[in-house]
Amino acid sequence: YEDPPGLVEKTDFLIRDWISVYNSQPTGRDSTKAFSLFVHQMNCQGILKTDDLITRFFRLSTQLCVESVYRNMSDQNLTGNHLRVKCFNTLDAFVRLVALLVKHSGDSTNSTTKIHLLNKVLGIVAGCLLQDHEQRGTEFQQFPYHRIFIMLFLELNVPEPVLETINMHVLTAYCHTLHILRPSKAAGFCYAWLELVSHRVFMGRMLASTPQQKGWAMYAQLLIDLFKYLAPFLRNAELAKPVTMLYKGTLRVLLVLLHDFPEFLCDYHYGFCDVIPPNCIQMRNLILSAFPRNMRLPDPFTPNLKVDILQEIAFGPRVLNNFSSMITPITFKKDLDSYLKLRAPVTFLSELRSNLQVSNEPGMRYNIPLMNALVLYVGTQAIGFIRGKTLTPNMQTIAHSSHMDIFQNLAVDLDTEGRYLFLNSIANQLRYPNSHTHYFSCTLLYLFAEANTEAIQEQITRVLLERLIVNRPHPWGLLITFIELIKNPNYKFWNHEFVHCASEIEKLFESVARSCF
Amino acid sequence: LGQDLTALGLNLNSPDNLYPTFGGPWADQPCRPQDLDFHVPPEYLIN
Amino acid sequence: PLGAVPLQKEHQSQFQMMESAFYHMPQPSDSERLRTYLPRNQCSTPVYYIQQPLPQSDTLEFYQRLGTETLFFVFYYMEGTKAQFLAAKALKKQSWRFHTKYMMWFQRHEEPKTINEDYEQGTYIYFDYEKWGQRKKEGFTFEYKYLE
Repeated sequence: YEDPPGLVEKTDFLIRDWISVYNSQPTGRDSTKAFSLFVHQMNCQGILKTDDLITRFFRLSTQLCVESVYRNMSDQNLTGNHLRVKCFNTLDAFVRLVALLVKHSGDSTNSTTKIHLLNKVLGIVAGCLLQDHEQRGTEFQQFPYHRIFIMLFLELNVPEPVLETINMHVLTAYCHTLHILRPSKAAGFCYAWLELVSHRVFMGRMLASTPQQKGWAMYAQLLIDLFKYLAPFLRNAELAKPVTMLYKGTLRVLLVLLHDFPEFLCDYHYGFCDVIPPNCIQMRNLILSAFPRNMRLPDPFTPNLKVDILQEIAFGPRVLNNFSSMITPITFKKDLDSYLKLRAPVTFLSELRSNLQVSNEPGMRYNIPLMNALVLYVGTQAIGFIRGKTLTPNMQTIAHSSHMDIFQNLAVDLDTEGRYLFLNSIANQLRYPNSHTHYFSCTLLYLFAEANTEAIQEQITRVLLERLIVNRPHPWGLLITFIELIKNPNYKFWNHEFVHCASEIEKLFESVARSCF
Repeated sequence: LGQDLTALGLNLNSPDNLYPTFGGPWADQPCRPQDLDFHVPPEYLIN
Repeated sequence: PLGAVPLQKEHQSQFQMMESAFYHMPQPSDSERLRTYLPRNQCSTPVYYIQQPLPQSDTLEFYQRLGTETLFFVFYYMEGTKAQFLAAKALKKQSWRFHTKYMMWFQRHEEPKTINEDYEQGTYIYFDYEKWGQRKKEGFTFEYKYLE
């Protein structure tokens, strides 16, 4: 609703005054002295009298600063660096004012007022961005908002005691704001958004310097926002240039995570694989290839590698998300648990497919997160069940159980699309040496060996092959499974017609085989 | 077949972490020393 | 078997917004503090120049191999960055000393005539960043309290 009369003019006057004061200082010098004079001025103008006036002041000053940037950008005489420096002078001054107000609001021990003010300002800038995004459409410019957010983040992350004490709050406030501004909500801001999320200082704070990995879950959520946005565009293999730009940018970020924070990818890959389109093979491989830095992976091509006796196989990977609660509806989960325990009700198997199918739309028929959760749940229950009999999972002990009934039923009963997703859910567990990788590797090979039609065997081969032929990296568990499949004569792999269906396919298998022996 | 991930401008064999010099999602090379803010002694801010 | 899925209406409008943003990509300098002289922006050099940063170019050893003028250029034109910090360290290794009052670098030219715990007096060479050259300064008093 309307601003009090004269407030816009007052704000305009104050902001201009501050910007000229800020720019008259040698940059980098602390503007604290000028700041205390300015706060006095704000007081005299009555801006700080009520929370509502402060809110209005920040909204108006944000709009004024952004407006001035749009004006500069439309000025033909201003281009390149001159344009940017002129805009920076305005935006950086506004940011410095906000940073000083946040730092000095309330007394030094009282973080609440500081955080309250920061959340307010971030919310206001985000609100202005979304409104601007809505109103201007394709004329929207990400530049001013990007600058405000990143410079404020850098100002609030300089190593100063008062800021260190509120750093976790600052990070949380930023993650909330970036989630509000996620690409599916502000597609015109998506490039700046990814630049903010992957900025070296932001990444370092979220993933490295914040103790007890407290930033990891929030960071994972931001990546899920990104994958959800990219998914519909990546489903169609030929990517338009703007999508390719964002996709390659995402790959760069994931490569940095794979190199510097592999444990982060190990912990959160479950949620990522739920939202990454199944045809996004290489990006998924990149995530699944992560393994703990303290682990040494045996060379998958080692002749006669005995995976069963690797000590890491005995330990389960860290699982953070509660996938069992993702198995809905509750009646389905109850029947599932009952079948696992008692192999009853027998109807459970015949109804399995209908629980997983959500539409008849080709390519969209199945609930992928539910499929992933079901496979992981049944697999982990199977491992526990086998261990409960003081056995270890292997080709013999995984057979003839209610768990394997379910997997074999899915392999037989699902249509091509459903079985592809089912086999992908299993293949997504083929990662670094751990009990899940081992169990699901055995399961995939068992399904191949026990398949009652060659179509299933061909599809298992396809799912593995499409993950192997893309450029590196390849998850360790994928390699050892495929090597076992083509090496172990029990699977009679080379006898299958589909192996020889085309000369280039045959050559491909042979080249993989050669690199194995 | 996907991208050649070794050609995206990241030194994947670096023994050091990449993120401190990560140039951003569009950069095809890491930040150089002159790109990185550094808390130099205030006297150095000659301007 | 999943095949392509036609974009829904919502995705198409998202694509339009993304496409227009694609033509206004963020610049590298947008994410950095304002650099008065050399903002962080890609300047495309001819392909026959080395495109990647030189190996070890972020180490003190590398800076110690740079010429003195280059070190002064880095110090005065790459203010507030790691490069400036490395250049300062390399200059100190070459027995330059930064005078915080004059904000200039001095180097002893010969054994000073007077030395005590507050200052030393003698002939110095200093780097004049306005005329961009090294000059001799006779009888200069270098007060230690201004030594960075």
